Amino acid sequence: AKDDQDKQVYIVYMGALPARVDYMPMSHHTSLLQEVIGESSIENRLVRSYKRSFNGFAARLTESEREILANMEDVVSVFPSKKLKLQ
Amino acid sequence: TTMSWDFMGLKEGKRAKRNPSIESNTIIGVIDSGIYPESESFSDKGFGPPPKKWKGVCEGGTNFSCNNKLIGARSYTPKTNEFPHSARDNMGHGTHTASTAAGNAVKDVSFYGLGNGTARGGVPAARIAVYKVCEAGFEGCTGDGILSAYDDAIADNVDLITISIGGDTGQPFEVDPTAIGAFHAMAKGILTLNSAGNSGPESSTVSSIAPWIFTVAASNTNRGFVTKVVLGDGKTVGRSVNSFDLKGTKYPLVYGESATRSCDADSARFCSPGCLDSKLVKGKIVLCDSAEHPDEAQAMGAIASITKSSKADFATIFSFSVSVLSEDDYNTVLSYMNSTKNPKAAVLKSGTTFKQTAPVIASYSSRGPNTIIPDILKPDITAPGSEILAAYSPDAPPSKSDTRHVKYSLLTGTSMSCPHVAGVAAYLKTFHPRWSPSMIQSAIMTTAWPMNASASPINEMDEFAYGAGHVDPISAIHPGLVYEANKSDHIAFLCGLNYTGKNLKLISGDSVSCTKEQTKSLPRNLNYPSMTAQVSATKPFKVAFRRTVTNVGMSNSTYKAKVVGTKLKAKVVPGVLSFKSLHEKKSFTVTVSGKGPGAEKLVSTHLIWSDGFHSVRSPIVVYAS
Repeated sequence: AKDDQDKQVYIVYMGALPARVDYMPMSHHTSLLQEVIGESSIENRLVRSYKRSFNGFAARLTESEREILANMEDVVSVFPSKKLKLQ
Repeated sequence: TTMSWDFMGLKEGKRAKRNPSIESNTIIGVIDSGIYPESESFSDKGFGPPPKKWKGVCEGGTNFSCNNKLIGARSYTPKTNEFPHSARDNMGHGTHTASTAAGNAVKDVSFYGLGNGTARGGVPAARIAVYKVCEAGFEGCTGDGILSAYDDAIADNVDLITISIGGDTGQPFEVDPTAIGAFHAMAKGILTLNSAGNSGPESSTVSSIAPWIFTVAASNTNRGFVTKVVLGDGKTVGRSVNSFDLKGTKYPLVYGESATRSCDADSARFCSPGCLDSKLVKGKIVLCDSAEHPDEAQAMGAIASITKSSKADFATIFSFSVSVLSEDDYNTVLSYMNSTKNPKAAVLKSGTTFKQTAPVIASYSSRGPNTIIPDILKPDITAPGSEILAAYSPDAPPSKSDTRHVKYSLLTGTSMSCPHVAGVAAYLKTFHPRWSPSMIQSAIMTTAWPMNASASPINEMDEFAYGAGHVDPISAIHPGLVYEANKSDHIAFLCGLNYTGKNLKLISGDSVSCTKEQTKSLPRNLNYPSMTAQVSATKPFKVAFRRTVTNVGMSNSTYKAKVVGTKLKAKVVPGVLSFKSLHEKKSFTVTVSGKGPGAEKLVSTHLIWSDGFHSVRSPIVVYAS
């Protein structure tokens, strides 16, 4: 339970989709996440993938995992997924 | 919408010039709380199959069907026990905004007889694709869900995106999902319309601040709902949408402050939850100092409630008879009650009045200046946002504690003004299908009706309240000249803001680097249809704006510059632009000078380029914070 409390949903933004035809965003997102959390199972961690118009994903991360991801070359920015309101 | 489109001059059916075949190929992406697919506003009677360019899907979930009008649906809300996972609208908001932008024309709709007319969208023949990111009972709409909605909407090939969602204040681009999503949309030729926010009339409250987003403020138009309160000794007028008819019967008045046995006077006078005593309010009209909790009075058996609000310039629906009064009117009722032995009053059913001063900016509409990019004017434009009657979801109550179910209801907010401009942008695109997002935005801004801040007693914010003015759909078709800004212009703009390397990639998505020239470029020189500069409050200033216009009027034309207003000294060089062909571009510089405007003051004027047929108007705003 404490582990879950430590985590929050972050948006991991990776900019434009690479033009390479063999690029598979989902598998890239998965491998990045696996590398950071140090586990092969990303169940309950990967919230969503952005893969059609731009590149990135949303994941449940701890603060230290966020920092590691933010320093990765392929990652442009990592920021908390805030709640917004209907106006 | 039973009145708003007429108010703006976009008449119903054949009374407005339209391009039906192109309109039918237009797809509006609505990022919101879902949609009520069974609404008559989204019936596909008369519609052919979806446009060939459509690449989306109908993944509305349980008991949700699309049709040839509502061609796509996706949902990004978290799974809850309360509602089945679906694109169905459990809040009413998404149904309302979608129908305002592109709903069918549906005759004889009203809210219990109030506001009767034809409800319709700006482009009734257009298609709708829904991206649900907000769910009832779930507090807010998540940033990660909103970014997913952009990811899909852009790839699905929508023509424009309307999103009436935001935060309380502006956020840096790099942590704003709407700014990131809208940048990618703009790069693909898709214009994003976003509501300015409802945190007015305080300054610096506009939450949508990126120049690649078209930010919409809200106006009150010429139809106002009023709920009369008849006192024993006379009459006053209040605001609300009261569909309940008490037949003019007068009931005893009681003040919330004296109708409690459990709360202190300060809590009770607001009718705060748990304060009112049913024995003291039953069968009476309860006066509450706030319009937040009149349903507390209802729950305790009150017949009606009279409340006050500092924002009494628009009407709200309540679950029983309520009239919301201005401070002065409310005090009149209070002093009547305190000076009379057996005070009584009647709260009448609402009626409508014609407001000659319209349009005026709504009190709640968020104001500039732009807290993140001081030299970009936000909001950009104003459209009707108050008391808008449009399609609603019967699955959502029309107000708090309400047990009624309606298919059309009234809502107020910049959420409502945003889809009006989305409808206008789509309408404009049917005449100019190849125009870029910036051309559409420019055409709407430079043809806007001038607005006068002084018409509203609680607004002295001028362009920070209404931007370029009030949207004028018909004039926008023929702007004459447009200010264009494409992806590379926006990248140069970001370079000028010191976005480099990784940070620049953050916004643009591309691995680009800034040239020396780009790094030196000033944000105020982005080719934007408005011109804004933040200067020192006390020192004399002289600032220049460089702009380029594209001729989209007549091939052979000559435009002369005119600066309207005397508050700023302005010089335009060259003062005459001669065009030999369509799409020809000409550049000019506007230099404004004067003494410091004073702290938290703005001075403004307008640049108008005119060829005798077209009038291309841009606000010039200089301010000090």
